[in-house]
Order: sequence, then structure tokens, then C-alpha cells
Amino acid sequence: DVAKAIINLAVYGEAQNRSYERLSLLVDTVGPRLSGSKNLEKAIQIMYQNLQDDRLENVHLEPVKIPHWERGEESAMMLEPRLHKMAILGLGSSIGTPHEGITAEVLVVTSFDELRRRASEARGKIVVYNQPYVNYSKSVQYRVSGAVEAAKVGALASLIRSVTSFSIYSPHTGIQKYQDGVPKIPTACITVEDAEMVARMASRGSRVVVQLKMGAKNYPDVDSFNTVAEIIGRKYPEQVVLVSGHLDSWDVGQGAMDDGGGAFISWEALSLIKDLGLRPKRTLRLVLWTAEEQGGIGAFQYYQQHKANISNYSLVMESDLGTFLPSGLQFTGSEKARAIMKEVMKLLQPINVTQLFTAGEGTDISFWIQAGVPGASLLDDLYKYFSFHHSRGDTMTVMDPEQMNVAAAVWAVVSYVIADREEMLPRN
Amino acid sequence: AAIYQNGVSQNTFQEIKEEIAHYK
Repeated sequence: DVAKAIINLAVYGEAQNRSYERLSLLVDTVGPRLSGSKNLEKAIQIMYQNLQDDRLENVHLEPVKIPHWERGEESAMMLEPRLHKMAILGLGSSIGTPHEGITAEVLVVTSFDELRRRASEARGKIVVYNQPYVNYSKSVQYRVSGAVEAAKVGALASLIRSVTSFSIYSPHTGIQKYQDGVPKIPTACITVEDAEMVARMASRGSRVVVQLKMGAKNYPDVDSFNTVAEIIGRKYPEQVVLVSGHLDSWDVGQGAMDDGGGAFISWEALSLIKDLGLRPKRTLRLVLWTAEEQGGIGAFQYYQQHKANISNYSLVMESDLGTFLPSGLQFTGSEKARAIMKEVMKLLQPINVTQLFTAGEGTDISFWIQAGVPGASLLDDLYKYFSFHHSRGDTMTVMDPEQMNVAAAVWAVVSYVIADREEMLPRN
Repeated sequence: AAIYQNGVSQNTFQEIKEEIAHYK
């Protein structure tokens, strides 16, 4: 009755709300944890101590190099057809503007296609993308590539509608990528409300002029660490189930939901199993990634350093879509492995989280999944998640201790059973 | 039992189902 014991301990017993309390202590203490920031390195040192105090095994830090970008002071002011201060969040890795800023007329488009059709109008302008929110993975392309596509047609800067499912005048940040051979221009996200207002003004034929100022700066890469802790397997210690979340966040809010929650339910999974005196046949490895938000930078280096042992990884798991009440588990693997995972999900009947979806995903575990290791991620309320994602609203106020208890129970049952059953998950 | 090094299980799916059910 292992599953029942884990569920009782996490949801109704001594350990309830522990992951929420631990998370709130960390994020209230250090705040948001941007790649390259002192806050992130402080959080790593605190977690290194926490995991040792929690009497986990083989607790250690694995050194990596990560990007260091700083936002600096930034602002945007609409000057015509009337004065209006625009809330913005510059995008990660963007360059800054000259001190006096960039003042230019805007060209509003709703898609890359429209931008290419109107390329002749773009030279010397600030391109405003007012792309509709379809879903995160489709719409995020405008944030990631908006500057490059605007620069290709001679624009001076790009302002991109925040990639969010709901807005109360909240800009959302995130990483953007330049392209070799394409001039670098400053780029930031604006609110849904401002993107739509500017679009309405332009569609009536008004000339819209904006002044953008950004103090953003890119610095040389800095040292950081992936944080690792284990419960060493009692029979096949060289074989691994990897449970993970990322410890870094954007430099807004507290980085509680994205994805402090995922990091702390991963820690909680090992604590629950340890508290019950359980030791699975295979090693349960917790990894708290660094610099996920810049593109899985810490996780890629971890993969490079450990891929020689890939045949020993039975399952890789990452929680990076929030830890609200889970609707189930996303899973990528063979049909045989999926059939086994479906049996495992039945053990979660007591908390009614038994659905197994496709497309297990996670920036940090994608390298392992692409190399054939079965992968799993926690799925929950994406509408709520992307409403707060990468915004100043990402704080403990969004989190719910009871929902985190359930998420931790799912995470602990799945990771323990796969780590303890006699065989590894089948691959092909 | 095999540890799935060669991708072939020594157990039938029914045995696997029973194995997992005992974790309940």
C-alpha cells in the first residue's frame, strides 16, 4: 500500500503543505532568480544546505556556465496621437537603446506574414506585433523571433504583445533570440491592452509615435550549478529515475509559480519517500536546474556530462507547467511504456489524478527524451499558468498549498513506483 | 528478473499489471 501511504502523508498527514511552506521561505528570502544574478546563486547555496539538512544522499552541485543579462532601467512612452506611458518588460538577451532612446512611428502587424507583405513600410519604424493568443507554443514564436523578423525589414525596434491567456495590464517577459547576420535591435513585450489599442489607432489611420528606452545589457557567461540530491537505489543503484524542476526564474515577481512549484514538489517527492523509510530498487535523483529560462542551458550541460549513462535512465520527469491541481501526467514513450504508465496512474485513484496524456515535455528533459528516454511532465491549469507566467504576478499568492500537496503526491507515487518496479521502462 | 537492458521483458503484461497493482 505504498501509494496510499505516500498520498496520506502528502495530502492528509504530517507532510501536508510542507512543499508550499518550503517554497514560500525560499522565494520570500531571495526573491526572483534570474540567470547570472546573485539571487540565483544564493538560492542554489540555500538549496544545497536544505537538501543536506533533509538527510538526502549524494547531495552535490555540478558546475555549469550560464548567460548573464541585466534589464536595467526601461520605459516606453506613446507620444502621438496622445501621451500614454506604456508598461513594458524588455526581453531576455535584448540589447539596450541609445541613452536618449529610440523615437519612431510604429507599424502594427498581427503576423509575420503581414510584416513581410508590408516590409516596404517598416524601414525606420518600431514594429508592434499584435498577434492573437492561439496557445503558448504557437504565440511564443512572436516573442522569440519578433526582433529578428523586424530587423530583417529595417525596423529600429520591436514591441510584442505579451504571450498570455489573460491580462490585467500585465506585461510578460521571456527569452528572445537574435540571428547571426541580422542586425540586433532592442525588443520588449507590451501589454495586451496597449497592443490592441495601438492596433485600433493605426487601423483608423492615426500616426502612432513611441519613444522606447531600454538599459538592457549582456555580460560574459558566469558560473552556476545544477543542484543534485538522491535516494540511492537498493538493488540497481546505477539505474536512475530523474525528478526535476528549475530553480532559476525571470527577474519579475518571485518566480514562485514558474517554476519554484515544480522544483519544490520534486524535492518533496524525495522527502516523502525518505520519510516513509522507503528505498526503491533504482536511484531516485532530484535535479534542480539552473538557467532553464535561457533555453535549458544548465540542463544541456548536465546532459552532455551524463549522456554516457543514458541506458540507465528509466524515466525523466520535469514539472514546469505549474503545480496547481494536476489534471494528469503528460508522457512521451513507447506504447509498451505507455501501457505500464497507465497502470501506475491507476494507483492515484484516491486523489482522482489518473489521466495519462501524450507529449511529456520539459525544456530541461527534452535532450533525454529526444535521445529515447521515456519522459513525463505534470499537466494542470494552463490558462491560469500562462496568465501569470513571466509576469510580476508570479508570486506565492498564485500558489495553493493543498494543490501543491496533490501535485507532490502524484510526483512521488509515479517516481517511486517506476524506480522500484523490477524492470526499467521499455524504450523502443 | 531482467532489467530491460535488451528491451525485452521477461514478464507478461498481466504480470506487470499485478506487480504495479501491489503498490496500491
